[in-house]
Amino acid sequence: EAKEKARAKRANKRAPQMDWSKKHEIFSNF
Amino acid sequence: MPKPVNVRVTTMDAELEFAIQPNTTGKQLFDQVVKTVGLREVWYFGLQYTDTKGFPTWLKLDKKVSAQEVRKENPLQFKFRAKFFPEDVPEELIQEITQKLFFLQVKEGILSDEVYCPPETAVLLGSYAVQAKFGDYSKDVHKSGYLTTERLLPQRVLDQHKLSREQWEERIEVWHTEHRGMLKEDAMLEYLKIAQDLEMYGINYFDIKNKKGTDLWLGVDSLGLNIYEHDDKLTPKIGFPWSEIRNISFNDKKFIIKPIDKKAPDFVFYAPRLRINKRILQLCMGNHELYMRRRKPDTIEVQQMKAQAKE
Repeated sequence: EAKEKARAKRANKRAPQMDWSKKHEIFSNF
Repeated sequence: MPKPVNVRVTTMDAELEFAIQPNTTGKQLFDQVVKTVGLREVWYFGLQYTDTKGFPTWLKLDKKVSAQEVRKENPLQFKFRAKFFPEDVPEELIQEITQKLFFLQVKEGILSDEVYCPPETAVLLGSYAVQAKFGDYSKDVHKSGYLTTERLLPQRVLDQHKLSREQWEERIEVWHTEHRGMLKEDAMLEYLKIAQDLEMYGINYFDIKNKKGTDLWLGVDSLGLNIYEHDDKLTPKIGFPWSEIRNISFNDKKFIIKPIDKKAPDFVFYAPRLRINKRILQLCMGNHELYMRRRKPDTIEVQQMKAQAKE
């Protein structure tokens, strides 16, 4: 169970998929 | 005959001394180290030194050592460290020496709180580290208190959870007994397989700003670039996988990412100084090169290594 919990974090390492204009929008609004 | 220069190189578990010539290149020194250590998977590693301004810097392999701004000491001091990380440890790390060096470096990063690790994972990792060091648990050999002098858990975990030192040791001892029959080398690999999923594992963080001047984190790793808000290094908000990037470059403090899709606008951020952009670009190029290499057939040398490792 502890191993599964650790493995579940793998998905957190990549940002959500989005197109570049959306990336721009989010980045400039930070 | 020009006067030799004394050099000390510390790996994660050894200290090596060399006398090099004034015209010795970074690569020649690096080759001497990997030959001495018996390492063939050299593409992950580099030699790090403290420069004359006190900043950690990677030794350039194509330049003479004496031509690089290594802090003047006798002997000159270098650390042999992993500079790039594999995408998947069990898939890629072949030699035991490579696995051990990664294990020791990653463990140090976790225990020193450089890489965040939640408590329950920290206990599990601690038990694998104990198995890697002591081998199978044995009542006769491992008397009560055998873990007392061991550095088992990150300080943050010890601070956050009011358990006594004995209680932490008990928990780890329970896991240690569970690992019975596991080879030390396998315990190191299990440690790495779990650690590689930690959010901050294998990520190089850099302080950057957007055009508005908001402080953010840039993360560079084996798969690409990520942007994090300044108060959360665990959750990437924007990602740039290598596959979406056509080109990266910088001009003084300004860093530019050009997308594969030419219709999409360039992405710009700002580093505090030029030197940081140089380091970001260096890490991007190295990681991208390994990313591409993984997607090509194994070289003859890698095939040989895998065959030998199997033997």
